[in-house]
This record gives sequence, structure tokens and C-alpha cells, in this order.
Amino acid sequence: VTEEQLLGSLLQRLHLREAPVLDRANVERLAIPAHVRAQYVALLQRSHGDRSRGK
Amino acid sequence: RFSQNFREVAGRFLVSEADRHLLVFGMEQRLPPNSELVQAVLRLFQEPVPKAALHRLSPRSTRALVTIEWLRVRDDGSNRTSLIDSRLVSLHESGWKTFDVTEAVNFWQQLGRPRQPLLLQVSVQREHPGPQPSSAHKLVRFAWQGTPGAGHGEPQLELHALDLEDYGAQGDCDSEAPVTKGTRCCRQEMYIDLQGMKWAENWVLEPPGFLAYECVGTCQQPPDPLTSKWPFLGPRQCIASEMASLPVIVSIQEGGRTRPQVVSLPNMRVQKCSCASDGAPMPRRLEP
Repeated sequence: VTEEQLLGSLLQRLHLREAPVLDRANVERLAIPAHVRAQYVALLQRSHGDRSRGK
Repeated sequence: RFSQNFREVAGRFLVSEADRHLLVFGMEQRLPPNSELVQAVLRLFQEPVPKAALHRLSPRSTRALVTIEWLRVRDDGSNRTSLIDSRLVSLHESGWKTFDVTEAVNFWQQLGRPRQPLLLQVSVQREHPGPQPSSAHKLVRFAWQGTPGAGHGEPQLELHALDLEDYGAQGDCDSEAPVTKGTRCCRQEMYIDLQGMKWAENWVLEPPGFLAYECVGTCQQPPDPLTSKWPFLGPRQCIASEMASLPVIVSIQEGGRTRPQVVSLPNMRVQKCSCASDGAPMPRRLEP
């Protein structure tokens, strides 16, 4: 996986043309709510389980 | 039958309707564990058609279509077939006819029931379906249709497999040993530091980085006679055969507010490296 592939996949998923430039102050105030973190952890655990076919 | 490194299996003739035959091959221990099936060939011996019958043939019907299907018998007794191979055979010819049944053996492997035999249904049809009557295809006879147990010309299954001890990957690389030209295909740690990427700043909140892994090393190539038999196969390469997705948390700006969102990125982490040939058919998945 290259940096370009990673960025490309993220932009494709979010239907964006380029990476947004966000204000640090906004982000630093941002707390990740429990339900979002729970969703993230669940996906992380499931991704170790799901096996895509690869190339 | 004639070579040490080809495994052949003699089959048994089970039942026959006019132009449909069911073959049974015992498969137990035919394919060693940790081996990769590269090709399976079904060999049927076509008997010569009696000359008198040949003379009565109309010029339009000198060939017949032989079709091989894999027969799957479910636990509830129902069964279904999958088309595996078919080819035209000439009524004027006789001898061994070969069919590629690799996919049937792949399906049998996916069943995960080594003691269950491989069932192949052979049907012989007219070359040209259509309203005009023709029974020329009934003249196609295979050796097993003669006296049972005669022992000659029984259907045979050739299995060509590579031992993955020699031709496969070795799992994860030895982190102590440097990767050299002689290193066998393996999965090597590769960490992607998202915090070091300018575009991710203030945008990707989690993870700060992740182990993506990569496949390195080389694969041993099959011996020459094998490759000459499969000209369409490229060299065996070390590739990522199983991938996993990567969830990330990004900050999204909507209506003047910033909120976190989880996104899953497919095929971002290598789970397994394997040796595979470019051009090798990807086995169809068995439907549940």
C-alpha cells in the first residue's frame, strides 16, 4: 500500500476531490463520542476477520 | 500411469442413461495436504464406431458434443450440476479424449469433505440441436461401457499438484534476517505513519499509523515440463493473496461544525502472501 493509494481510497470513500485543509483549533476541541469509537473498534476487530481475495 | 510424478485415479462406472454417464472417483489422500492443485485432467477412452454404422451416417452428423458436469449431492439428497468442460468429438476417431476438470476438483476441495468421492457427469449430445431426428451421437461409446471390470480404458483422473513446501510462500518473514534475492516469498512488516503525511494532518484522527505489511521474496518456478504444458501461465510471483480493510476516523466539516466519522478502506493490509501464477484461473467460489 502506498501513500497515494491510501489517500486515493479515502477520497473515493468520501466522494472528495482533494484532502480538506482543516483548522487545527477546531480539531483539537473535537472529542470522539463513545458510539463513534465503538463503531471504529468493531470495524477494526471485524477487519482482522474478513479476508478479501486480494489480487 | 506412465510417469512417477503424475497421480492417476481409476474411476468406477455407476449408472448410465442412453447418453448420460456418472463417474465416481475416490479422492481420499489423492491430493497431499499443503499442495496446490494446478490442473486436473479427465481422460476417457472413446471406442471406435463400427464401420457399418459409420457408413449409415449422414454427412451432417459426424460429431457429437461431450459435456462434463460436476455433480454435487447435498445432505438433503438434492443435487445440482455445474458445467465444467465440453468439447466436440468425431465419430470417426477413437482413443483417449481429455477434458480439463480442474474446476470440478476445486469445487470438491471447497466442500472440505475428503472422504466424499468426486462425481462427474458425462453427457453426449448431438452436435446440432434441432428438429430433424438424429441419433448419431448415441454411437459415441466410451470404454467403460463395455464389459464391467474389463479393466481396460477405465476413466482416469490425472491430478497435477505442486508441493507448497517447495513452491509456496513461507508465511511471515524472519524479522531478524535481511531480505535477500534467495528469500522465499513472505510477508514483511511495513509500518505506514499517517502522522508523517501532510494531507492527513487535522483530517485523519485515528489511527496514527498502521502495519500494512508487504509481500517480498521470490517463488520457486515449476519444473519445465509443467510449464511447457501450461503455456498460458506466467511465472509464479509473490503476491498479496488475502487483504484486510482498514477503518479510520476522519474529521468532517458540515455546516460550520466539525464532527468525527468512521470510514472503512478496503484492501489496505496484507493478511497473507502466496505464490501464484499470472494468468492462472481464479477458482470459482462454491455457492453455499
